[in-house]
Amino acid sequence: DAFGDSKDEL
Amino acid sequence: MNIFRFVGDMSHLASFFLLLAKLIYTKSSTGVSLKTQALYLTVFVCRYLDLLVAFVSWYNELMKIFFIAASAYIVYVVATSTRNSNASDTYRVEFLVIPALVLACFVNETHWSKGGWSLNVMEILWAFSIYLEAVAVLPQLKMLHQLEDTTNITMHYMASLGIYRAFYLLNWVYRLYYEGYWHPIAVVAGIVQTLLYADFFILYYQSVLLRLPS
Repeated sequence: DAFGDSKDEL
Repeated sequence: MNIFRFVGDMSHLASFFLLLAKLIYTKSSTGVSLKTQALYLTVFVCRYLDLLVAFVSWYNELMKIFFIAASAYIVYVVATSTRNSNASDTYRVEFLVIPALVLACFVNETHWSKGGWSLNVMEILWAFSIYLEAVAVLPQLKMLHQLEDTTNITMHYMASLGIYRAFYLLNWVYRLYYEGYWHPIAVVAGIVQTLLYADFFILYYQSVLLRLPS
C-alpha cells in the first residue's frame, strides 16, 4: 500500500 | 466511519474549541502548557504531510487542516501571552522528542522495496507523530499537578482529550473485528496514551467533579 491508502484516521 | 471513531473525533474537535474558548474569553493562558501545545502542533504537521499526496475524504482533509491551523493558532496565542507564567511549564521535552524520533526510525511501517524515499520518510514521520502524541500530554499533566488554580475549563479540555483517546480504542476493537483493520504501532501507542489519561481522570474526579456543587 502507498502511504494514505490504509491510514484514514486522524 | 463507525460511531466510536466519530465520537472520538468530535471529542477531539471539542477539545480545541474548549481550549480556544479558554484562551479567548479569559484572555489568559495560565495553566496551559506551551510545551504540550507545541508538541501537538509537531504531531499534526508530521502526521498530516499526506495531505500533499493522498486524498481520503473531505472529512479527513478538513479535520486535518483544522487541527494544524487550530494548534498553530493556540501555540501562537500561548507563546505571545504576556500574562502567562511559564514557571511551572518545566517538563524536559527533549526526553520525549528524542526517544520518539529514535523509536520511529526503527519501528515504523516503511516498505523500502516499494514507494520512493519520500513516502518512506513520511512513514517514519507518521510513526514519530504517533509516539510523540502518546506522551505529548505529559508537560500539561505536570503543570496540572503543580498548579492549584487550574481553571475548570482546562480540566474539561483534558477530559475531552481523554474521551477522544478512549473512543479511539473502542474504534480499533470494532475495526479489527469487522474490517480486519490493524495498525499495531497506533494501537500500542494509543493504549499507552490512554493509560496516561487515567492519571488525569483521577485528578479530574478529585478536583472538579467532587468540587462542583458547594
